[in-house]
Amino acid sequence: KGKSLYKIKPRHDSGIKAKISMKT
Amino acid sequence: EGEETPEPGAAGGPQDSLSLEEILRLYNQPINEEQAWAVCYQCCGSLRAAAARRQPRRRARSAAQVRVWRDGAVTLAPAAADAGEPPPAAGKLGYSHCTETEVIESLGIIIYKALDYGLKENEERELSPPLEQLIDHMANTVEADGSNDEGYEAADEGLEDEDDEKRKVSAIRSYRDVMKLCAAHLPTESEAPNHYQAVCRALFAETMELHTFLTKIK
Repeated sequence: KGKSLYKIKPRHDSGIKAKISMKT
Repeated sequence: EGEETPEPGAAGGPQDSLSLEEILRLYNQPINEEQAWAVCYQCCGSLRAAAARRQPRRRARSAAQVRVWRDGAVTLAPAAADAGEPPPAAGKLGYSHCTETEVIESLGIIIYKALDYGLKENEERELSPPLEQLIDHMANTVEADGSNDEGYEAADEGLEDEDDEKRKVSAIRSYRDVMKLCAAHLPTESEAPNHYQAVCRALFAETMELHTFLTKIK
């Protein structure tokens, strides 16, 4: 219950995580 | 992490809402994609209603401000009330003088961070393309407005399927745009209000259940 399944990949310079980080 | 377990309902009486931050801390894991769509839809719904009542707009500064209610509503609370932060500096990205697209941008960032919760700096979660597009557009709305582009252009190289074609997202300019995209994610768009309310109601109920369980163990 409440378990979320997701894949993790190495952070990419052009990925959304990098773009979001630049905004914060 | 975890040494400071939040105390929902610590003030006594039945608790009617939980912040997204409390939810993340209690589970100690990120929200799932369906919850992200649902929080997004529900929060934009309440922001739209608040805008109609001419309430001041405010940016979301942290997940502590996003409140999930027992009935499945999701609201954006003032920062100082929940986060125990000092009030934001007047003017600069602060309370009432921001645009709808800025509020959407801040919400997109908060939701992304909730999906990314607990991941290391060098790790990135693989999101489904529609959700990634939604967040990307929410978080980039100010730029999209400024450059007056028509959505994508060359940015999304990997999307060539016909299915993706019809899901193309143009610039998000309003809460309604976000809600439309969230509704389009479902097989039947008209089910969006009930479906997303139910997802958020379940998120609240399950988190409270977990909290009760953890309290008993303690």
